[in-house]
Order: sequence, then C-alpha cells, then structure tokens
Amino acid sequence: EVNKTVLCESLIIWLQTFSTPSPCKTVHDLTSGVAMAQALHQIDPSWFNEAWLSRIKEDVGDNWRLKVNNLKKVLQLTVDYYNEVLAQQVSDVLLPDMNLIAEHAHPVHLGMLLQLILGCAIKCEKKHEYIQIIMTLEESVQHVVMTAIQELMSKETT
Amino acid sequence: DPNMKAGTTSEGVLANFFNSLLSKKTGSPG
Repeated sequence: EVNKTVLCESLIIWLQTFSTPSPCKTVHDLTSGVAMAQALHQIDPSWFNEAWLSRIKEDVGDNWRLKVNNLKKVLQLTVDYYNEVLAQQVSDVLLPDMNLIAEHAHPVHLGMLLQLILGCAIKCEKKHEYIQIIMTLEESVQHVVMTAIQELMSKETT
Repeated sequence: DPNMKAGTTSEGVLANFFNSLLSKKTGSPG
C-alpha cells in the first residue's frame, strides 16, 4: 500500500499539470477544494460542469466550515462519477475525512482525495491525454502514481 | 545482456504499466 503522505506530495505535483487558476503548490493551497474542483472540471467538463464549479466558493479564507462545504461537494460528485459514469463503487477505505483536510490540512486524507481524482483522470474519455502527461513526470512521481492507481484498481468493485 | 533486462528496469516497469493503461478501452470498468 502506498504511503499516503508521499502520495499526497506526488499527487500535488501531478495536480500542478492542470495549471488550475487557483494555486496548488502546497497542502494548504488545496484545503479549500477550489483547485481540485477546477482540475475535475478540466477532466470531465460535462460532469463536473460550470454550474457545479460556480457553487464552489473561492474566497473561503481560513473559514474551515466553508472549506468543508467545498470539499464535500468535490468528494460527492467524484464518488457519483465513479458510480454513474465509470460504473464502479468506491470502497469505504478509500474515502477521506473532509473535516480533517479542512481543519488540519491532513496530508493523508488529502492524498486519498487526490487519489480519487487521479482515478477519474485515468479513466475518463480524455484518459490518453492525462496518462501521457503522467508519463512525462519525474520517475519517482510516476512510481507513486502507478502504486496509487494499482491500489485504486485493487479496491474497486463494479 | 542489458536488453534482456529492459522490461524489468524501473523505466521499463513504468512504461509497461502506463502503456497497458493506455491500451484499455476508455470508460470500461477496471
């Protein structure tokens, strides 16, 4: 099983390939959920659509309740994507705690959320584009991404 | 023979894995 703290660091590097309008350089940057929502919108704009993205509040500051609201929207639609679009169920062991991300910038739980987003990217209609981008990343990052994908696949049920 | 080891090097393992993902049918479960 992949070390979730290492996973978080590597998947933040991966998320940066989306060049999201909101910053995504640090764990703290991601606690608002905004950059992840923007990446998901790029991954599948028909599912993670403009209307949904507009409900993600950008100016949340340090208000952890607003962050949790955003993060829950991100997790919910991501889980729905697995269920409805990919016809897969997300195992409970892969579900992160949004409160821990918003309140404590918990890298383990953030890593789990990023892992679910990674799963969307490598299975969506544009997966070829995203897999080829992963193959340009530093080898150590690619190894973590590979392990994360293998873990997702080992726990998925249809 | 270094060529014999190509598929087992770190780079080879990564390339094999991601190429196998690329060859999977889009949208198919698993």
